Amino acid sequence: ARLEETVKKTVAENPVVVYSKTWCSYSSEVKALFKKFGVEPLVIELDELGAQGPQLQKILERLTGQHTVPNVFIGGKHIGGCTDTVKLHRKGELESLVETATKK
Amino acid sequence: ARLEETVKKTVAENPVVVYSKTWCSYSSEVKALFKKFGVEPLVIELDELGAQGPQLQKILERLTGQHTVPNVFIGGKHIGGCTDTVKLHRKGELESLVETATKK
Ligand SMILES: N[C@@H](CCC(=O)N[C@@H](CS)C(=O)NCC(=O)O)C(=O)O
Ligand SMILES: N[C@@H](CCC(=O)N[C@@H](CS)C(=O)NCC(=O)O)C(=O)O
Ligand code: FES
Repeated sequence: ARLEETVKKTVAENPVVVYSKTWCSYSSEVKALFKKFGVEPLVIELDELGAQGPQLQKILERLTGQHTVPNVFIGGKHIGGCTDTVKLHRKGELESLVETATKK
Repeated sequence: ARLEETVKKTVAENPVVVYSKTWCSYSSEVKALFKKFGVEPLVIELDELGAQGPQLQKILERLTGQHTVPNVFIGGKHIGGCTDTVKLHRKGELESLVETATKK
């Protein structure tokens, strides 16, 4: 329950959070997308946390139904993976979501 | 040397070969691209071969300079990864490479 609280706190307190793996190209694509319009997400590399990595992934799966990386949150809301984030960007909705979340 | 011979033989004897990992989206994208124009590549999932997986990856790195997946060969020639294959497709060169390789 402690680790679950940490995840909930992390996504509530940071406008953009990306759970990632360092060697995954889809994770890199999502990180690059945010950089392109000047946003510095909080990035948590699940493969650099030892045993906590898989534990966090299990919690993310319980909280979001998604066990894959990248796992993206904006303004505390679960967005999804790389394809979901790119789709929002193509529709022009990502920037406004980020703006609202950063103003909070 | 035995495993290296197997890799050389595999890429020489099959028109299109993709060394992949089952859970990697870039590997899936490349497999889907070939399927789109009706090509059935020989797919080798490195994460399903136990200890041989990392050994094959080391050999691929020695032979091609590339340790990442997907690792694509057409007509015995090293093409590269997902971005390289997609670039060739965008330039309209991928289909003709595959055609020449399949006629051999
Ligand atoms: N459509 C999803 C795909 C996510 C996905 O399949 N991620 C892979 C890595 S690229 C993963 O986490 N695989 C681990 C698994 O499938 O267990 C997205 O765009 O994020
Ligand atoms: N641009 C390359 C990227 C390849 C890449 O970075 N692949 C990742 C998985 S998506 C990989 O093999 N990572 C393992 C590593 O970096 O050691 C491509 O398009 O194939
Ligand atoms: S591991 Fe290959 S795209 Fe994520």
